[in-house]
Parts: sequence; structure tokens; C-alpha cells
Amino acid sequence: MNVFRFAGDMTHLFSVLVLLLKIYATKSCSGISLKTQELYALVFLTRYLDLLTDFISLYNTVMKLVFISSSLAIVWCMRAHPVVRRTYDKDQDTFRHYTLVAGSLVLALLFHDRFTIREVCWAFSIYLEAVAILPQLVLLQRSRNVDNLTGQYVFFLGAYRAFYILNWIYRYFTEQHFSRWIPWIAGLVQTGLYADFFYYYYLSWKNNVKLQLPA
Amino acid sequence: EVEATPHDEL
Repeated sequence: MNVFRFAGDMTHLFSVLVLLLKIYATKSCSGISLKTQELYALVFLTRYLDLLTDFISLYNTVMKLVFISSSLAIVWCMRAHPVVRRTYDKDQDTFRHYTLVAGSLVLALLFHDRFTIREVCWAFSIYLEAVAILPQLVLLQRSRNVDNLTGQYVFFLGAYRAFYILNWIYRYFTEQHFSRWIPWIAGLVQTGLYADFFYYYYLSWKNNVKLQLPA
Repeated sequence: EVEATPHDEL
């Protein structure tokens, strides 16, 4: 464990806590894409298949349980909670996220470390996570006023993978070399997708105005 | 055979 990876995990955890706070405190999920939340639940379920078989550390197991349970809880909340579900922008959240699932599956079947269920699922989860934010970014462009908690949620979600890239650089220089090109490329794409969001988030912070993504 | 990516990260 190095400081970059720990910072990345804490930033990721914080983004989930901010989203849970927004839904719990405002009893509303307006501005949140259910499709992105479903994709994240799928990412965690396919990446943490080893949850019950390989014990790496208490930290690792606890964090996996937190990410799986929080993503499923958010999906349940947005689909079934009597109050929250009514605030879901169903007609705005129209990204065809099945194409992202299909594309990631094809990529995982073509490009993986080893052709085993575990490795193909892992590669699938890495590719899917890289594009899972797209429905949310599209929804942000459509919903004119982005509330603060939603903006902070997306910001921390984007920042966490940037910390992971620093972690991979650190590990490259300090540990034996592994073939890490799958997370490398996917991580750069994932962080790159946030580039324009980070820019407009910075402008809204600098000019102290509400965050607005151009359509 | 290059080692596969370790899965010790989240």
C-alpha cells in the first residue's frame, strides 16, 4: 500500500459517502444517473469475485464490501425507495448504457491477461469502469443546475483514478514490473473523460458560480 | 510469460 493508492481509495470512498449523503439528506436523486450507478454495481460485482476466495487484508475485504453494498444500496434506493425513486430524472437519463456493457465485454474477451473467468471478468470491470461515468456526464450536461453535492460526487469520483495512476507510476519504480497496460490505458481514458468536467468545475469554483456544463 | 497484473488493488 502506498500513499497514492490510499489517497485514491479514500477519495473514492468519500465520493460514495457524498452521494449517500445527498440521497439521504435531500431524499432526492435528481441529477444522478441511475445507469451510471448500475454500471458501477456491475463493475464491483465483476471485479471483486475473489472477495470470498482470496483474503488480501482486512482493509481490502472491508473496502470491497463497502463498495459493493453502497453501489447496490444506491441502485435499490433510486429504483425502489418510495420517496427517492420519484425524484429520478428518468426521461433525462437516456444514455444507452447497454452498449458500454457490450463493448467492455467484447474488449475483455479480446484483451485480457489470461483467458480465465476471473481475468476476463477483471478486465471487463476495468474497461467498464473507464466509461461508466458517461451517462452521468451526459445527464449533468442536460440538467441545467447541478447541485453542489452532485458536483462534488463527480469531482471525487474523477480524482480517485488520477491518484491510482500516480500509484501505478510509484509501483512501476519501486516494485517488480507487472504487465499493467490494461489498467494503465483504461485509467488514462477514465481520467481523461473527466477533463472537461474538471475544467468547468474549476471555473465554477474560481468564479464562485453554480456549476454548469455546456450542452 | 510476463506476470499478470496483481489484483491486490481495489
